[in-house]
Amino acid sequence: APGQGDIGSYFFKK
Amino acid sequence: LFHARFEQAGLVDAIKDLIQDSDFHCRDSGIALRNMDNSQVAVVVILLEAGGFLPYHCDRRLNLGISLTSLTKIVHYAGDEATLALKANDNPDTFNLVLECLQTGCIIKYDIKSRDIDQEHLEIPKTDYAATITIPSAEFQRICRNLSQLLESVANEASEERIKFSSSGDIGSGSATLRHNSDLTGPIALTISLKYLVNFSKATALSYSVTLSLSSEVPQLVEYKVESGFARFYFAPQIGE
Repeated sequence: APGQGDIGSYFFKK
Repeated sequence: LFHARFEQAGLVDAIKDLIQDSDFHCRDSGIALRNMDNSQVAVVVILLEAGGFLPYHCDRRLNLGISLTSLTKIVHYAGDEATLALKANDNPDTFNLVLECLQTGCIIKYDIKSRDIDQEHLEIPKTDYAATITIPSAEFQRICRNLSQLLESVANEASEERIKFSSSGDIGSGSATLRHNSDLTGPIALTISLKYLVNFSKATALSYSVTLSLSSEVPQLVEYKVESGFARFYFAPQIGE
């Protein structure tokens, strides 16, 4: 959806 | 050998619209599932501790790759009153699903092939939220369903005594306000997609109350406590908020 963030950018193991 | 019998099969229904396949991590402490939804904006985390099962037995670590689409169909036709048992032996390629309808005594058994799921590891950091609000889960579901009939997203505003869900679209606007007795570090306002909140609220039958943990810069958390565990739904904030 437009404007919706990607959850992976918060939770993926770096 | 692994054997777990679970009386809240409705949990499967609560997550089926978010994830299609998932590894179920079975340990002696219980069963855990952690997965991103198909559109990569939400994460589902479920923990069911061994004490919530009767019986529970797991003598080695086991990852069962399960199609939730298939599991949902199996559970759906068994009805809400069914208990669900998972069994696996030393062959990790297949497992058994046993459904027992308590009212009729009917037992349905399946041998299911474990799916090989290429699942990325998600690390969920401990977070301090600006607001943690507990409200009746049925009220939360009613509000989300009602507003979503006409509108697409909802703005949550929380003050010390009330949480307000308000929404606007082409047809106009709507809002719902609920009292709460929770602690806030300050007033908060953020916007969440109603479609996802409606999905999360399918877990309503699992718990009398739902806890919303909100901050503007980090994923919001919608949590249902179940007996000996929890179902948590994390949702990414909108960009630019």
